[in-house]
Amino acid sequence: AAGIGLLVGMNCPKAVKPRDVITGISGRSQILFLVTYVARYLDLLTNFVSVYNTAMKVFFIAASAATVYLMLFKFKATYDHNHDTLRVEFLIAPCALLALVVNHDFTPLEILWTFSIYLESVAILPQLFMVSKTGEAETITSHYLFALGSYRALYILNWIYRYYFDNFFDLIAIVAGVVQTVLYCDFFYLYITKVLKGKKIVLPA
Amino acid sequence: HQHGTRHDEL
Repeated sequence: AAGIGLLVGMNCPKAVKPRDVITGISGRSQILFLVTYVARYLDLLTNFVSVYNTAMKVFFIAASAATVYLMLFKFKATYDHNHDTLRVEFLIAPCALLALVVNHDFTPLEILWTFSIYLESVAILPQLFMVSKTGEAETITSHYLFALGSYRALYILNWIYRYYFDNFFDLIAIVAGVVQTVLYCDFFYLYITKVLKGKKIVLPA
Repeated sequence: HQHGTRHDEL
């Protein structure tokens, strides 16, 4: 929530330097995250868990839609699309196929939930590809990515807790969550060794 | 252990 809030806040018109954020952020990853949240939280209409759960779902969808809107429409001119070129159909198609084959239940909502879990695990790839192409990441972009990666990494601790104390596990969520966290590892390393020491991420040529 | 479709996580 902090990460996505940071992203929306810094991209807002009144922010000090919105350009710094927009140029470093992959619009393709942001669209994938929006698709992820919409596909997963369709159960807003059918399944009530808690006020917190509902509020966070609405927040994730709204903030993610706002980010996509700001990037692709309002601040279209500053969006660095030349470096944002990873083909997202190569991510979406395998996730859709896998969701049709490996799921808990062959129903529309369940398949969309499963698709969202698989898609989220790889949704950061256009962003990482963009950082590798430009060879650097603004510090504010780095904070955002770290918050986004921590969100799933912290769930791994939660899943271990639930396995032992709640007698519950969801293998699809666990495997996808571990894959997702592994994809962030290289970035986590750069974040800890550079950004936390006051330097911005610059990759060797 | 029960597993499956209790989607109460975000």
